[in-house]
Amino acid sequence: PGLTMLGKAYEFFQICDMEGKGFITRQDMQRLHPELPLSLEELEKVFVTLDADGNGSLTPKEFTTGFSEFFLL
Amino acid sequence: DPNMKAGATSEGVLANFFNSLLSKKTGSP
Repeated sequence: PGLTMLGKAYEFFQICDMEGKGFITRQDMQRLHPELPLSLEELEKVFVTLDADGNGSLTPKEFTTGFSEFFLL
Repeated sequence: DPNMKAGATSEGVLANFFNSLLSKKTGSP
């Protein structure tokens, strides 16, 4: 089950990281706005919540950690 | 505790975000 979750997290990471940079920026997150039923404010909140070290970019590790926390709830 | 409230809200937004991604993956025709 752990591996399935990681695979899913990575799929989602790739949806956000459309250019395949290997990290997600605020702009990448805001680009999802037309596709997801979340406001820009909510997307910003998601970004800040996932960006554990606050450096302005989300690594696959930060993204996966956030996803696993959600998954375990 | 305001911090706990903020945490709960973040969790709600995160859940909303990931659920939306889930339905985006599976929901489109």
